[in-house]
Amino acid sequence: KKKKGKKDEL
Amino acid sequence: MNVFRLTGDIAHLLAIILLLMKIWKTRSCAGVSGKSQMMFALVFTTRYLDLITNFISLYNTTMKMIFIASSYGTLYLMFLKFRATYDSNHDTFRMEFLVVPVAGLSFLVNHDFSPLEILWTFSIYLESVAILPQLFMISKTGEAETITSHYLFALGSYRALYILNWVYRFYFEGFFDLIAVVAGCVQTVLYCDFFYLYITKVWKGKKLTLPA
Repeated sequence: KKKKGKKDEL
Repeated sequence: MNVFRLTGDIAHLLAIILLLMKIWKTRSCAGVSGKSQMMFALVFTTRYLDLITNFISLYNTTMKMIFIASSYGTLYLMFLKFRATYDSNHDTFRMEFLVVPVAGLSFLVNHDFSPLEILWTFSIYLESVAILPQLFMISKTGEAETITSHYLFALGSYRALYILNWVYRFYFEGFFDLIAVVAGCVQTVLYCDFFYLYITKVWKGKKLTLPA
Protein backbone atom coordinates (compact mmCIF):
# COMPACT_ATOMS: atom_id res chain seq x y z
CA LYS A 1 0.00 0.00 0.00
CA LYS A 2 1.36 3.35 -0.96
CA LYS A 3 2.72 5.08 2.09
CA LYS A 4 0.99 8.46 2.19
CA GLY A 5 4.11 10.49 1.68
CA LYS A 6 4.35 13.95 0.29
CA LYS A 7 5.02 13.93 -3.43
CA ASP A 8 8.73 14.38 -2.99
CA GLU A 9 9.73 12.99 -6.38
CA LEU A 10 10.24 15.11 -9.48
CA MET B 1 16.76 10.70 -1.54
CA ASN B 2 18.83 7.78 -2.84
CA VAL B 3 21.58 7.32 -5.41
CA PHE B 4 19.19 5.96 -8.04
CA ARG B 5 16.82 8.91 -7.84
CA LEU B 6 19.71 11.42 -7.73
CA THR B 7 21.41 9.92 -10.80
CA GLY B 8 17.99 9.71 -12.43
CA ASP B 9 17.35 13.41 -11.89
CA ILE B 10 20.86 14.22 -13.15
CA ALA B 11 20.28 12.10 -16.27
CA HIS B 12 17.01 13.95 -16.81
CA LEU B 13 18.71 17.33 -16.40
CA LEU B 14 21.52 16.18 -18.72
CA ALA B 15 19.00 15.16 -21.38
CA ILE B 16 17.34 18.55 -21.28
CA ILE B 17 20.71 20.33 -21.46
CA LEU B 18 21.82 18.10 -24.38
CA LEU B 19 18.69 18.99 -26.33
CA LEU B 20 19.05 22.72 -25.67
CA MET B 21 22.73 22.49 -26.67
CA LYS B 22 21.85 20.63 -29.88
CA ILE B 23 19.29 23.21 -30.93
CA TRP B 24 21.40 26.18 -29.88
CA LYS B 25 24.73 24.97 -31.38
CA THR B 26 23.33 23.64 -34.65
CA ARG B 27 20.80 26.50 -34.66
CA SER B 28 18.36 23.87 -35.83
CA CYS B 29 15.70 21.62 -34.35
CA ALA B 30 15.83 19.19 -37.26
CA GLY B 31 15.09 15.66 -36.10
CA VAL B 32 13.46 16.84 -32.88
CA SER B 33 9.75 16.24 -32.36
CA GLY B 34 7.99 19.45 -31.34
CA LYS B 35 4.98 17.36 -30.31
CA SER B 36 6.98 15.42 -27.76
CA GLN B 37 8.43 18.65 -26.43
CA MET B 38 4.95 20.17 -26.13
CA MET B 39 3.80 17.15 -24.15
CA PHE B 40 6.85 17.32 -21.87
CA ALA B 41 6.04 20.97 -21.13
CA LEU B 42 2.48 19.88 -20.32
CA VAL B 43 3.83 17.09 -18.09
CA PHE B 44 5.88 19.54 -16.03
CA THR B 45 3.11 22.14 -15.91
CA THR B 46 0.50 19.70 -14.60
CA ARG B 47 2.91 17.94 -12.26
CA TYR B 48 4.53 20.94 -10.59
CA LEU B 49 1.43 23.00 -9.81
CA ASP B 50 2.26 22.57 -6.11
CA LEU B 51 5.60 24.29 -6.71
CA ILE B 52 4.47 27.32 -4.73
CA THR B 53 2.14 25.77 -2.18
CA ASN B 54 4.10 22.67 -1.20
CA PHE B 55 7.75 23.24 -0.29
CA ILE B 56 9.66 19.94 -0.10
CA SER B 57 13.31 21.04 -0.28
CA LEU B 58 15.51 23.57 -2.03
CA TYR B 59 16.66 20.82 -4.37
CA ASN B 60 13.07 19.87 -5.24
CA THR B 61 11.99 23.46 -5.87
CA THR B 62 15.12 24.32 -7.86
CA MET B 63 14.88 21.26 -10.11
CA LYS B 64 11.17 21.84 -10.75
CA MET B 65 11.85 25.43 -11.79
CA ILE B 66 14.72 24.33 -14.05
CA PHE B 67 12.56 21.66 -15.70
CA ILE B 68 9.65 24.03 -16.28
CA ALA B 69 11.86 26.86 -17.57
CA SER B 70 13.90 24.58 -19.86
CA SER B 71 10.86 22.85 -21.33
CA TYR B 72 9.26 26.16 -22.26
CA GLY B 73 12.65 27.43 -23.40
CA THR B 74 12.87 24.46 -25.76
CA LEU B 75 9.41 25.23 -27.13
CA TYR B 76 10.48 28.85 -27.66
CA LEU B 77 13.58 27.75 -29.59
CA MET B 78 11.65 25.24 -31.65
CA PHE B 79 8.52 27.16 -32.49
CA LEU B 80 9.75 30.73 -32.49
CA LYS B 81 13.48 31.31 -32.79
CA PHE B 82 14.38 28.38 -35.06
CA ARG B 83 10.90 27.75 -36.38
CA ALA B 84 12.18 27.57 -39.97
CA THR B 85 14.17 24.43 -39.09
CA TYR B 86 11.23 22.61 -37.50
CA ASP B 87 10.58 19.46 -39.52
CA SER B 88 6.79 19.35 -39.34
CA ASN B 89 6.55 16.95 -42.29
CA HIS B 90 8.10 14.19 -40.23
CA ASP B 91 6.56 15.22 -36.90
CA THR B 92 3.13 13.85 -37.72
CA PHE B 93 2.18 11.69 -34.72
CA ARG B 94 -1.41 12.48 -33.63
CA MET B 95 -0.98 13.89 -30.08
CA GLU B 96 -4.72 13.68 -29.44
CA PHE B 97 -4.45 9.90 -29.64
CA LEU B 98 -2.26 10.15 -26.54
CA VAL B 99 -3.61 13.12 -24.60
CA VAL B 100 -7.31 12.16 -24.72
CA PRO B 101 -6.95 8.53 -23.49
CA VAL B 102 -4.41 9.65 -20.87
CA ALA B 103 -6.79 12.35 -19.63
CA GLY B 104 -9.64 9.84 -19.47
CA LEU B 105 -7.52 7.28 -17.65
CA SER B 106 -6.33 9.84 -15.10
CA PHE B 107 -9.97 10.43 -14.15
CA LEU B 108 -10.65 6.72 -13.84
CA VAL B 109 -7.48 5.44 -12.20
CA ASN B 110 -5.97 7.70 -9.55
CA HIS B 111 -5.15 7.72 -5.85
CA ASP B 112 -7.57 10.51 -4.97
CA PHE B 113 -10.29 12.25 -6.93
CA SER B 114 -9.04 15.78 -6.31
CA PRO B 115 -7.91 18.32 -8.94
CA LEU B 116 -4.24 18.32 -7.92
CA GLU B 117 -4.09 14.53 -7.70
CA ILE B 118 -5.84 14.01 -11.05
CA LEU B 119 -3.50 16.50 -12.72
CA TRP B 120 -0.52 14.76 -11.15
CA THR B 121 -1.84 11.39 -12.39
CA PHE B 122 -2.41 12.89 -15.85
CA SER B 123 1.21 14.10 -15.92
CA ILE B 124 2.49 10.65 -14.88
CA TYR B 125 0.49 8.86 -17.57
CA LEU B 126 1.32 11.48 -20.21
CA GLU B 127 5.03 11.35 -19.49
CA SER B 128 5.03 7.61 -20.07
CA VAL B 129 3.92 8.05 -23.72
CA ALA B 130 5.22 11.56 -24.47
CA ILE B 131 8.31 10.23 -26.26
CA LEU B 132 6.26 8.35 -28.87
CA PRO B 133 6.10 11.21 -31.40
CA GLN B 134 9.90 11.53 -31.16
CA LEU B 135 10.47 7.79 -31.68
CA PHE B 136 7.90 7.83 -34.49
CA MET B 137 9.72 10.75 -36.14
CA ILE B 138 13.05 8.87 -36.01
CA SER B 139 11.37 5.83 -37.57
CA LYS B 140 10.08 8.06 -40.37
CA THR B 141 13.39 9.79 -41.05
CA GLY B 142 15.24 6.50 -40.48
CA GLU B 143 18.04 8.17 -38.55
CA ALA B 144 18.90 10.54 -35.72
CA GLU B 145 21.78 12.95 -35.16
CA THR B 146 24.29 11.57 -32.67
CA ILE B 147 23.62 14.39 -30.17
CA THR B 148 19.88 13.68 -30.44
CA SER B 149 20.55 10.00 -29.75
CA HIS B 150 22.53 10.98 -26.63
CA TYR B 151 19.58 13.13 -25.57
CA LEU B 152 17.22 10.17 -25.95
CA PHE B 153 19.59 7.81 -24.12
CA ALA B 154 19.81 10.16 -21.13
CA LEU B 155 16.05 10.74 -21.20
CA GLY B 156 15.29 7.01 -21.32
CA SER B 157 17.85 6.25 -18.62
CA TYR B 158 16.30 8.72 -16.17
CA ARG B 159 13.05 6.77 -15.77
CA ALA B 160 14.92 3.43 -15.77
CA LEU B 161 16.92 4.77 -12.81
CA TYR B 162 13.67 5.87 -11.17
CA ILE B 163 12.48 2.24 -11.32
CA LEU B 164 15.57 1.26 -9.32
CA ASN B 165 14.73 4.14 -6.96
CA TRP B 166 11.22 2.69 -6.43
CA VAL B 167 12.65 -0.75 -5.71
CA TYR B 168 15.01 0.82 -3.18
CA ARG B 169 12.24 2.88 -1.54
CA PHE B 170 9.94 -0.15 -1.40
CA TYR B 171 12.45 -2.22 0.54
CA PHE B 172 14.00 0.50 2.67
CA GLU B 173 11.17 3.01 3.17
CA GLY B 174 8.03 0.98 2.55
CA PHE B 175 7.13 3.57 -0.09
CA PHE B 176 5.19 2.30 -3.08
CA ASP B 177 3.18 4.16 -5.71
CA LEU B 178 1.61 1.74 -8.18
CA ILE B 179 0.62 4.45 -10.68
CA ALA B 180 4.13 5.89 -10.90
CA VAL B 181 5.72 2.43 -11.08
CA VAL B 182 3.45 1.05 -13.81
CA ALA B 183 3.71 4.23 -15.91
CA GLY B 184 7.48 4.32 -15.35
CA CYS B 185 7.83 0.73 -16.57
CA VAL B 186 5.74 1.44 -19.68
CA GLN B 187 7.83 4.55 -20.34
CA THR B 188 11.11 2.64 -20.04
CA VAL B 189 9.92 -0.29 -22.15
CA LEU B 190 9.13 2.12 -25.00
CA TYR B 191 12.85 2.98 -25.13
CA CYS B 192 14.06 -0.64 -25.37
CA ASP B 193 14.22 -0.68 -29.16
CA PHE B 194 16.10 2.63 -29.15
CA PHE B 195 18.42 1.46 -26.33
CA TYR B 196 19.36 -1.58 -28.41
CA LEU B 197 20.15 0.51 -31.49
CA TYR B 198 21.98 3.12 -29.42
CA ILE B 199 24.20 0.58 -27.64
CA THR B 200 24.92 -1.51 -30.74
CA LYS B 201 25.59 1.50 -32.99
CA VAL B 202 26.39 4.77 -31.28
CA TRP B 203 28.71 3.10 -28.76
CA LYS B 204 30.65 1.75 -31.76
CA GLY B 205 30.97 5.24 -33.14
CA LYS B 206 28.37 4.74 -35.84
CA LYS B 207 25.48 7.06 -36.59
CA LEU B 208 22.08 5.95 -35.30
CA THR B 209 20.25 4.62 -38.35
CA LEU B 210 17.19 2.43 -38.37
CA PRO B 211 17.36 -0.71 -40.50
CA ALA B 212 15.61 0.24 -43.72
